[in-house]
Parts: sequence; C-alpha cells; structure tokens
Amino acid sequence: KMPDRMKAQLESSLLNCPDSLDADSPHFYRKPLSLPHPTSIFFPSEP
Amino acid sequence: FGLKALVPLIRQEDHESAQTYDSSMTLGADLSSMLHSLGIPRDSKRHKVLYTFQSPWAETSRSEVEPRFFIPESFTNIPEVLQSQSTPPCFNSVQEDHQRVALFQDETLFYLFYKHPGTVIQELTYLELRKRNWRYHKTLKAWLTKDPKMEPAVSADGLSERGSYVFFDPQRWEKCQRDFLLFYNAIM
Amino acid sequence: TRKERYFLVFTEWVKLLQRVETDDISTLVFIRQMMEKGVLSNSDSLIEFFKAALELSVFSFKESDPTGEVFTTIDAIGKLITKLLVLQAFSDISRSEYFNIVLSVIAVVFAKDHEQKYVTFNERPHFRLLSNLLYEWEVLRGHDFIKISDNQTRRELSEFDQEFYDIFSTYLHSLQPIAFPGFSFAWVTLISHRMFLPTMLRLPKKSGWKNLMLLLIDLLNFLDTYTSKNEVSNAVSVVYKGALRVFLGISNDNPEFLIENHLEFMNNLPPSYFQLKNVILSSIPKKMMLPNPYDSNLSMEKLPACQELPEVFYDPISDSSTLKKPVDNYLRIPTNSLLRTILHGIYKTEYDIKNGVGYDLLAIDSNLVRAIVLHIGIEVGLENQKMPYSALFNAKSAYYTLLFNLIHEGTVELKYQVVQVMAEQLRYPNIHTYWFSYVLKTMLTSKDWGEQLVDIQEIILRSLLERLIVNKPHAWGISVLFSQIIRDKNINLLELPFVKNLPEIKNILAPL
Repeated sequence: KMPDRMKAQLESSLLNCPDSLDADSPHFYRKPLSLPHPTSIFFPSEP
Repeated sequence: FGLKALVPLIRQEDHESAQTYDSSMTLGADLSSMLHSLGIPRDSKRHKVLYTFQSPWAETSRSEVEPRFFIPESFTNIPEVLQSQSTPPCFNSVQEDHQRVALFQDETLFYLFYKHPGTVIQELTYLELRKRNWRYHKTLKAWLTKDPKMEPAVSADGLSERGSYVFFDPQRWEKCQRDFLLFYNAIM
Repeated sequence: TRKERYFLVFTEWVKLLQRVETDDISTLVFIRQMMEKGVLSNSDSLIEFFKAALELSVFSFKESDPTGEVFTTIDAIGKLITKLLVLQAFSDISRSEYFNIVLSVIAVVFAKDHEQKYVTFNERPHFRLLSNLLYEWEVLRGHDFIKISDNQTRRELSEFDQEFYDIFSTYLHSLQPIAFPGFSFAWVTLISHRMFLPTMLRLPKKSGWKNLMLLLIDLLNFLDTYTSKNEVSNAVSVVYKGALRVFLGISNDNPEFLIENHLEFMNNLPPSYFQLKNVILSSIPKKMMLPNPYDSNLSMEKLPACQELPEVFYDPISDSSTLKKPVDNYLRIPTNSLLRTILHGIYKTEYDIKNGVGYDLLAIDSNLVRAIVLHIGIEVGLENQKMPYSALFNAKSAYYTLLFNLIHEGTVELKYQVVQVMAEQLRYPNIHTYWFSYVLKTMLTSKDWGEQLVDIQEIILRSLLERLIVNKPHAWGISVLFSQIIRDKNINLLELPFVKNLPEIKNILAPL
C-alpha cells in the first residue's frame, strides 16, 4: 500500500509534471539582428 | 493458474468496483492513437521517434521541441555575407542597409518581418515588400499582392475593388490565391 | 558570509549571460577570474559555490513570475557546468571526478528540497537543470566534438563521452521514483529525454544498455510495487501510460534492445501488465518482414528465419547460479537425481508477493525458471547448427524431457511457470520460437502426461489465451501456434472439460 505521504508527493509530481517546453533548449541571450525601431502599430508585435 | 483466472478479465463487469484488475493494464487499450501521437508510422518507412520525443505523455507534449541538430562550422563563419563583417549580418540603419535587404527572396522578407517585430529589419522588409508590389493588410496582419493574371474590378464609389489576390499566410507559411473584396483604407 | 558572496558571484554570471552570447570571450574571462579568486579553485570551494548557486536558482524559480522566463538562473548553471567540463585542465582532479562532484551537489540540494518541502516540492527546476546538461552535452558532442578546436581537449572529451552517460545515468538511478516520489514524473521524462534515451540506446558497443536497463527496471519496479489488484491510483496509471509510450518508442526505434533484453524485462514486469508484455515480446528485428501468422499453410520448418539464433544480451543462467551445473549435466546425461536437485533448487526461501492474474504469491523463483528455460532454448539453438532436425525436435531429447519432467514432477505453480515462460519465447521467427512452439504443440496432445493431461492442456491454453485476449500487438509466434492448435485435428478445444464449463472461454473459442 502506498503511504499517504508518498501518495501526496506523487500527486504533486503529477501536477508539476514538466512539459515539452521544460525540456526544450535553454534560452540564452542572442545578439539582436537589428536595433529597436518605431514601426507601425498595425504590425505584429510578437514574434 | 488455469483458464478460470482469465474470466474476470474477459467478463467486462458493468460496475467498476467488481473490476478485479485495472483493464487498462491487463487487456490494455487500442494503441493506435498512442502510436499516432508518437508519429508511428508516419508513412511506409519506419522513422525514428525518440530523437524528437517531447514527453512520455501526449498531453504534456504541448509543443515541438528543438531536436538534436548540428550547425556545420561552414555555416557559421561565412565571411562578407551581404557585405557584413559579422555573421549573421545585423541591420541597424534604414539608410545603409536597405540595399542589402533587396537581395533577399520574398519568404526571407516575410520571415524577418514576422520574427523581429519592432526593429529596423521589420521596417526594412516592409519597405522592400512594398517595392515588390506587396501591400500589408492592417486588420488581417497579412501581406497580399494582386494576382497578375486578372485585373480587379474597382467599385463605383472607388473605395474598394474585388478581384483575385495572392496572400502570404504566416501560419501555414505559404502563398495562397484568394478572391477578395479589398478596401483601399485597409491596406498600408 | 562566504555563501552570500557566492550568491553575488553567481548573480553576476547570470547577468553576464543575459548580455553576451554564451561563446563570448567575456564568459571565459569570468570563469578564469572565478578560478583565480578562489571561487572555483579547489573541490571544496567548487562544492560550496555550486551548492549556493543551486539553492539560489531553485529559490529564484519559485519566486519568479510563472509566465516569464522562470529558468534563467537554472539555464545559467547548466551552461557553467558544461563550460567547466570542457575548459578546465583537469590536472588535480579528473573530468569524471569533477562531474561526479557536481552531480552529487545537485543530488544533495535536490534531496534536501524534496524532503523539506514535502508536498510543495516542485520538480521542474531540478528537471530543467538535468535536461539542460543533456542538451548542452549533446550540442558539444555533435560530430565527435568537432566544435572543440583544441585537439587534445577534443580527444579527451571524446573518450569521456561514454563516462558522461554512465555517471549521469547512475545519478538518475539514485533519483528513481521509489526513492523520490515527488520527482517521479520528471524522472520518467528524463529517462525518455530525446537527448538521453536514443543516445543510451546507440552508444558504441551497446555500452549504454546496462545502465538503461537499470533505469527501465527501476520504473517497472515502482509500477510493480504500487499496482495493487483492485485499485491503482490515478497517478500510478498515468505513470504506466507514460511507460507504455516510452516502450512503444523504443520498440519502434531500437527493437533489438527489447529483443536482446526480453528476459530481464520479463523478470521485472508486473505480471498483470499483459499489453506491455506483448509490446516487449512483439518487437521484431528492423529488417524483418513477418509472414502472415494465420496463413494455414505456414510452417516454421520451411522458414529460413526460424533457423536463426536470436541475440541474447547476456547468458541468462550465469556461472554463479547453483543450477547451471545440474542443468547442463542433465542436458548431457538426464538422471533423476539431477532432476531432483533442480526441482529443489528453484523454490524461494520465502513467498514472493505477486499481483498475478489468478494468484497472489509465488513459491518458486520465477527468474530462475525463466533463466533455465531460456538457457535450454539457447543450448538448443547452438545444437541446431550441428545436429539434425530429428535429434532436437524429438520428445526423447534431453532438452524436451527436462522441460517435460519439470512440469510433470512440479506443483501446479511450477507447471504454469514453465509453460508461461516457454510461451514468452514465442516471438518473431527464430529458432527459439520454432523449437518452443514444437514443444508446446507436442505437450498439448502428449499421452505421456497420463491423468495430468487435462491440467497441462488447460495451463497451456491459458498461457496462450492470456496473450491473445489483449489488445494488439500480439507476438507472432503466439499467433502462429494458436492458429495451428485451432486447426489441429488431434484436439477439439470445445470438447475439453475446462472449456465446456467456462462459457466466457467457450464464447471466445467457438467462433475461432
């Protein structure tokens, strides 16, 4: 029988289960391709 | 150890409680959806799936993960690419860099436009695409150009035209032809 | 305190990586300064520094805004660890010692966090760090470390590559779910990580297989311990589904790993996991095309593949086992005294609690029975290359009589164990599948059983049916044997007494 403490830990592990983004490549600084520049408000603002 | 032991597995009890075994482990489940989520088989050939394995559970495989890849040395130190000292080149001034941008093909311009918002390169690609008769649609947030094969019909009030246009779809990353009613004030 | 000073140094490192690219010269200068100023000058300061950096990273993960970049500090540590793996001269300590020190600090900080925080423990930062180490190393080792310009270092790293995975998998083994249940889902994700599992499967000379087996057996042991008969907790059944998906991936990419290690897997598989058992035993060699198992004029005798020896990753009945001698002697000269020795040697000293289908405990050592049966199969396979068909496919051969006598003289449990393990050998076309299907078919209608015949027939049928009533995949050898039995004129299954009084079974067999 799984002890209650262990059961609780297993449940919390299920809740925090890493997803594929956690396993993705680490993010580091990348030299920007170009400097910030005021572009039209209609342009997409998120990559 | 005889056949009688298998009877509880075979007789699918209607109420869960009588279920002596968790049937998902004994009789198991139809694996086709699990195999499909793994990308097996993708086509007749057998492809390796573990190199791009996102997670043991389909539910947490929310996004593609960067697979193992290798950038050959020859791809990183290309001297003088686009007359730039450093690789990859950088674009920091509209005056000096716009002629370099003219060397890119359309898809590269679209990529730079969507990938680097709010930067000089987005401005440069905008200018270059306009030069190539593409127009940016403010509400669709997509680029379109006239389908050279046919002339659109301008509306009586002169505020719009109906015709066939080529759009660049950034979701599917391809150009597609559409019949469309274009309002002149919707494009930049 | 010194610890706070280490916090500051580490924070500087994190900020540096947010301003320059990771291969920028300033990162090397920073590391050199850490060495010269005593932050990383010896093992003690190395341990203290990493302990401080790790605690700060785990803390900052918890404090940071979940929608933002939660892993900035964790990613920075991973980068520092791998840079030091490459850059250090490793004069006073070796690369392996350094990597062991770093991983043991990671394990200590992890264990403390896991125990102290109890249910509020969050596995993600610890997962991310280990995942990053796999990622960074994978990037480094591409094309045999071609990114490393210095030849001496490149050669050292290439030699160290296998050790990297040995050491890494050893630490994963110590973090297994039975030991750290709060890390279970991260752990299953790590052992199937795209930068770990395929690499362990394909390291030169299968050098990653032993440790990979260890980890997969850890997973099966965890499942076996907590899969109880009438109720399986939701979390455990999710772990099971993850395990099933991992095994399907392995079976697709590297079936030979499951083929050559099937004995170890069967020894550790929870007995009620019929579908996972089928997945493992249904693996077929990559290039092999399977003939249709239901084809009525299919005969294993005519299949050249059925003469091939299946690869086995190790000899099942190792010299250390007390029974290797009596078994080998019996195969040479069958005597009753040897048989008695074997029969006495396979009982366990205490009951084995098993969540079996139809039984709760075993008195006989199933691993030993499995080893003996497979050992006999291996011997037959070797003999088959020298001796004529009639010598081996013969109910008078020592190989057959040993199995026959173990069943005949054994308790009903032993009968079941031997038959079930023989059924496990019915896999893709090879000499084991061929010979054991000959043995089972012969035993099914052999008059030598006397009044035991009906019992043996029931046990054989049960061992086959339990593998076929399950959702696919089905092992090729099982399907072939069963369809041959259905067509066999010498036996009418529906007339058998134990079928007659079990309508559920009869309903399955009648249409077939």
